[in-house]
Amino acid sequence: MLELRLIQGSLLKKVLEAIKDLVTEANFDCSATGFSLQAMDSSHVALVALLLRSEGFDHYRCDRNLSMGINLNNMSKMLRCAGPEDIITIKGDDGTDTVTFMFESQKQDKISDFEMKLMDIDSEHLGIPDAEYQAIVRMPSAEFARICKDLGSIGDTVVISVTKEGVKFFTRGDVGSANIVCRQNTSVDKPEDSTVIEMNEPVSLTFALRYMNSFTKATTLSEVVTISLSSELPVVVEYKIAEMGYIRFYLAPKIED
Amino acid sequence: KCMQRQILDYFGRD
Repeated sequence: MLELRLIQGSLLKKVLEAIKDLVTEANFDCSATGFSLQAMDSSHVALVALLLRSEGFDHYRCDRNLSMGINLNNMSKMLRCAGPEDIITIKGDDGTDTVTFMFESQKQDKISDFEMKLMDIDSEHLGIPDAEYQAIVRMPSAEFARICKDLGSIGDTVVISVTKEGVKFFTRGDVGSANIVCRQNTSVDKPEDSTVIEMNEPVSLTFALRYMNSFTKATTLSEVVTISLSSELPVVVEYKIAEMGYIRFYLAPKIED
Repeated sequence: KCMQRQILDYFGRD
């Protein structure tokens, strides 16, 4: 028996919109810890890890660990039928091949049940090691989205370089090149508007902008994005989900041949 | 020429 009630149902709608273009099918895992997902894109270049902690739900019942194979496009279609203020409850049962999404309006005067078919998905769970990163950049998520969008109109790849001067985003394409530098900026009143750079060592890595632009679909989930870089690891682009958990995108770099 | 690495080059199967 599974029953997860989320007062702020819009969070789940936003999560789906953020990942459905990157990953088409995935297993949602439900345990005492929370509702989570780990999946790679079809080319195995990017990985998304989502965690919505059980404490973040208004009601969380998960009698036994349960893995639900879901086509994310279909789930997104169903969640789009929930109003922006609706409370969403996810209901499931062991041994059934469906999951039910219940939408309640805030005034409780409209209740909708959407039942969705589950599917068998053969997915491998990857072990993500705890790591020390050479540089961690925290910046406004909207600013990062703007940079990725702008650079994406010029080139296909972005070189992200962190030095003590700041973080530099560089691209080159047929029409020319572009270079955007963001300096550390903590002097603002609103901490979410700051750019903070923690650097142990300078680092410079190249990534496909197509994926970066896909990750920025999570911008509505958090005002701040954290970009963790190390020359030995995929970059981590993390959006915290208020009070609940996170959505982390891992992207393997492009390496000089 | 840049070569795209894959996630599995870094993270092992659990």
